[in-house]
Amino acid sequence: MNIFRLAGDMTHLVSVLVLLLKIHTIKSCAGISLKTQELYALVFTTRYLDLFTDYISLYNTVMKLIFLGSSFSIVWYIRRHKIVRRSYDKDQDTFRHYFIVLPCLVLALLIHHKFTFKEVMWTFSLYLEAVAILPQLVLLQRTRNIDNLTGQYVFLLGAYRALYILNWIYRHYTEPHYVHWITWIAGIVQTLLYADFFYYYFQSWKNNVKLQLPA
Amino acid sequence: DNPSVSKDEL
Repeated sequence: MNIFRLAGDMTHLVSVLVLLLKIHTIKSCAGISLKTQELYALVFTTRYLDLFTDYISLYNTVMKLIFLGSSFSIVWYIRRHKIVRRSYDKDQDTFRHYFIVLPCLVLALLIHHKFTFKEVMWTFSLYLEAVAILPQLVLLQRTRNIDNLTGQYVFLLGAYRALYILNWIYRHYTEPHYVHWITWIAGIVQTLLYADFFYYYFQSWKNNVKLQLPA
Repeated sequence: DNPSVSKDEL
């Protein structure tokens, strides 16, 4: 464990807890894309298949349970909670799941480290995580209103993967056999997707104006 | 073969 990875995990943890806390306290999911949240639940499910088979560390297991629990709770809140669901903007959140899931699945079946079920699912989760934010970014551009909690959520989510890239660079130089180009490419694509959001986020923060994404 | 190390990541 290196500082970049710990910082990345903590940033990721804070991002999902900020979102869960927001939904739980103000009982609203305005501006949040259910599609993205469902895709993240799928990412964690397909990535953590080894949760019960390979024990790596208490930290690893606890964090996996927290990510699984929080992502499914967020989906439950938006779908089932009698108050929260009323604030879900389903007419704007229309990104088709299969436009994202199918290409990632096909890509995982074509490009992977080993052709085993767990390995293909793990690779699928990497590709899926890279693009899972798209419905949320589309929704933000459509609704154009970004309350600061949602802005912070997306920012932290992007920051976590950027920290992971630093972790991969660090491990590449400190652990000789640590080469995982699939992880790296998916992680870089994911961070680049956030790049334009980062740009507008910093602009709004620097000029101290409300965050507006160009249509 | 060595279990791919990045499996110890989240």
